[in-house]
Amino acid sequence: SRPSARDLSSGMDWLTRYGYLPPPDPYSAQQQTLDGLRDAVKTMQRFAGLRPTGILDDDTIAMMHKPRCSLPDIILASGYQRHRRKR
Amino acid sequence: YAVSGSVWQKSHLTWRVDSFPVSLSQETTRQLIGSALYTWSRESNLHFEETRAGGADIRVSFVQGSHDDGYPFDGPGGTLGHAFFPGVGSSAGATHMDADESWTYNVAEGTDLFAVAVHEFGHSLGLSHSSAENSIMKPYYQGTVGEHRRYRLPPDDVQGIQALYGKRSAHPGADAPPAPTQRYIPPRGPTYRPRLPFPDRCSTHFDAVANIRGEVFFFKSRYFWRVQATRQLVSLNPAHLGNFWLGLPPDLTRVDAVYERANDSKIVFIAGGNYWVFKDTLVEPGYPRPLTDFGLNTDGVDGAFVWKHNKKTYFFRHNRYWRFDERQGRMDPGYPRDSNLWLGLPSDVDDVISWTDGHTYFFKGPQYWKFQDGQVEADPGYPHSIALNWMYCAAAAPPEPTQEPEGRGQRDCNCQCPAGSG
Repeated sequence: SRPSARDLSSGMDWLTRYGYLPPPDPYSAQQQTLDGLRDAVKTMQRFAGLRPTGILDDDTIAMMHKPRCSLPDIILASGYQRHRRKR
Repeated sequence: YAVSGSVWQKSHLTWRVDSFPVSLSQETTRQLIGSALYTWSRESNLHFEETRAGGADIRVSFVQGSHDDGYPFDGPGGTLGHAFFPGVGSSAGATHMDADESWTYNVAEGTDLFAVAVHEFGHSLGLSHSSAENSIMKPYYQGTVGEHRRYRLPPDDVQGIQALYGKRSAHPGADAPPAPTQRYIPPRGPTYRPRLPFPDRCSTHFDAVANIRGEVFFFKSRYFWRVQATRQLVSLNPAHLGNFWLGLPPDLTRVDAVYERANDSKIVFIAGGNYWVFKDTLVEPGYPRPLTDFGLNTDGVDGAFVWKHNKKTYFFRHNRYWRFDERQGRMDPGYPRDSNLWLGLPSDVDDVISWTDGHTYFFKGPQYWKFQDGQVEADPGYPHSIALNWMYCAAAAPPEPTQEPEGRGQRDCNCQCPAGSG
């Protein structure tokens, strides 16, 4: 089934928090592309041992609700690199 | 396995438990923590020693909510713990467990402290999350791992720790600490609780919005979000009202208005016909007090703010507003007035702030209006979306076509189109 707007929104929050999507940049209005979101979901699914479909399906959403460690899975966040470049 | 890129430059490390969970005894907690560290030293050239002195290399604490390290906890479920990689800086080696979890050991209920501690100490020693099937460094909680003295690290984690610190030398050190003599029995039956249903910041309407010390606080039910002066959202998840603002009634389900007083920087919370005054995050004695103290004869207020241009406090209720002089302690004469004197503003606003950029923002439902510096007429082009401009929410994606049309006029098109678009 298609993810609801609520699932999509909380899914993007989750993907950002754990390093799969770059953090929002308050100085630009750039929005996340659907391709970028799909790639991030695929990476998350691969990491979690799910089938990498790129679709925010029920199994993926359930995995996002599992208790877990607070640290990100992908440490090299692009936001960090972006700020490094700016300096 | 994955490594963080930093390691301890010594093989003898000290550890200490700085605070304890409520659901396990201190002795059990120390045993499990010591044993969790031992699982790593058993496979590597590392040695751990408990110390009661301050300044230990690995410091374990049980904390709740926001605790000033950028990784706020979120109550039962959700995030369970985190630890900082080795390296320079005061945070290196700090290991935090969410005090709101029901910490247990080797039972099906609750959250197994030993299992989580082994994982977090992997971070403390320089390992990142692993996607390997059986790794303890998988980011997701996998339940109890059994009796702690029998536990051995999975092969992926053994390789990881040995890559960082080498294999254990021929003469193994002391055995693991003995098992706790008694198993923990949960005091309140099954302790599994689903994650609390936070309000969705992207679709909710806020009860109150306030500028406190230059940050904007968005209140909804028993939760709030913080937006820094740089417009950065402190956390995507809300914090619990009672974990931060100490002294509000535990059964308070919402606040109607919040503002920082101009004359003494104290913070005023209004809910229903009552108000509370806070010094920093602690309520002052003698509260709640009735709103009649302000000379308000209404059953409540929708919003309140201090206009930076005259330092006066404005209260809004339905389509009227009042102006209060905090220094004189009385309402200014000539009020209430009609709120449509603020041109372009709807009635029944949710709340108002005067922010550090000098502008005044009115919030109602999912939208907000901006009034330029000292003006009483809304900027053209407003209202704008709170979700998009304050809450870091994505704009709704356009619907995707269910079938690719082959060409105009060649075949009937089967697309999902916006209602009314023809």
